[in-house]
Amino acid sequence: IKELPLLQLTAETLMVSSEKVAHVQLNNPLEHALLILVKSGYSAVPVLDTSYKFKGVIGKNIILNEILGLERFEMERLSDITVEHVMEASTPCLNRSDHFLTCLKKVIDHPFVCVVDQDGYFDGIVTRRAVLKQLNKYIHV
Amino acid sequence: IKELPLLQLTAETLMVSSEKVAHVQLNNPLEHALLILVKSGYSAVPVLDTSYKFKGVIGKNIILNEILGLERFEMERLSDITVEHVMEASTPCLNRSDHFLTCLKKVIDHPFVCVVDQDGYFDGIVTRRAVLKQLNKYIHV
Ligand SMILES: Nc1ncnc2c1ncn2[C@@H]1O[C@@H]2COP(=O)(O)O[C@H]3[C@@H](O)[C@H](n4cnc5c(N)ncnc54)O[C@@H]3COP(=O)(O)O[C@H]2[C@H]1O
Ligand SMILES: Nc1ncnc2c1ncn2[C@@H]1O[C@@H]2COP(=O)(O)O[C@H]3[C@@H](O)[C@H](n4cnc5c(N)ncnc54)O[C@@H]3COP(=O)(O)O[C@H]2[C@H]1O
Repeated sequence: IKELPLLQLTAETLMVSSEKVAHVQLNNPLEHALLILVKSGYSAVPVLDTSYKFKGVIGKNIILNEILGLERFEMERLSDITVEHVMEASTPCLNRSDHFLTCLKKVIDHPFVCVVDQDGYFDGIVTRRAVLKQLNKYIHV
Repeated sequence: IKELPLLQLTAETLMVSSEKVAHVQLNNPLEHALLILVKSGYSAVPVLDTSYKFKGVIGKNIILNEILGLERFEMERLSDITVEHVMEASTPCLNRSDHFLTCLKKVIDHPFVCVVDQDGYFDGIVTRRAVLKQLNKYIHV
């Protein structure tokens, strides 16, 4: 099984390339971020800065948790808080040259993992779906 | 690769058993469903009826999409609409005796798949994480 071409696949070949990835900016208010998330249909997306460097991840749960008050969801607070203040900033990343097993290990605990170059620029995302599709293809030998 | 014990695993051994699965009821208002989703941290959960039969799936995106008006999220409508009216009712399911490859195929397009018996009772869910963990274990031979 070590010789399978599967194991030679890299994050670069697996990933959804950056131009196809919905994202938000560090300084966007949560109101804008929530709208992007609901309209794109994604539960979480990457957060980038103005020069397209990867900064973190934000999702509906983080946003809704932030505005959940004692009695109701305090929607008015969404325009007062920026993405930067609530996003998850310490998510694991991949490098485009990382091999399949490294990608597989990282998606065990994360629905998607961002691919970032050595200078911190965002290259794309490796999703669980992409990894599962490859495994399904190679398991039928 | 056909002889791997991996392929003999069943949905029953992979699944998160029903008592550990957060769920909502058909007749819950969306307000209650959204609270359950935000507090549990899950983006989507199964919908059951009062006798614990599987009926569908509901997630934050369906709920937020439903109340997104032209100018704002109309939170007041959450108490007027029930889960039954917006849930996804036609999601694929698994049977507890289904083997690994069937489970793998189904999680390619779904973060989790409900395990249901022949009378429609809810047994548990098979998650992408459970499938990926097994694949990671067996791929290191
Ligand atoms: N517009 C769509 N068309 C077809 N299928 C869709 C879809 N939106 C969601 N899905 C399905 O639902 C899964 C979970 O999506 P979720 O948004 O929770 O979680 C997604 C989302 O957070 C992120 N993601 C995926 N594609 C993205 C993109 N183009 N831009 C931004 N984030 C993306 O990666 C996670 C895992 O994605 P993955 O593909 O493994 O798994 C996806 C995919 O199987
Ligand atoms: N409380 C927690 N503790 C540790 N890790 C957590 C977690 N909540 C979420 N995660 C991680 O985030 C992934 C996506 O969760 P999500 O809620 O979008 O999507 C979840 C959720 O919709 C559903 N799900 C999983 N466990 C559930 C449960 N006990 N009750 C209800 N639904 C569940 O199945 C989907 C896929 O779950 P999966 O485990 O593959 O993938 C999970 C898991 O890797």
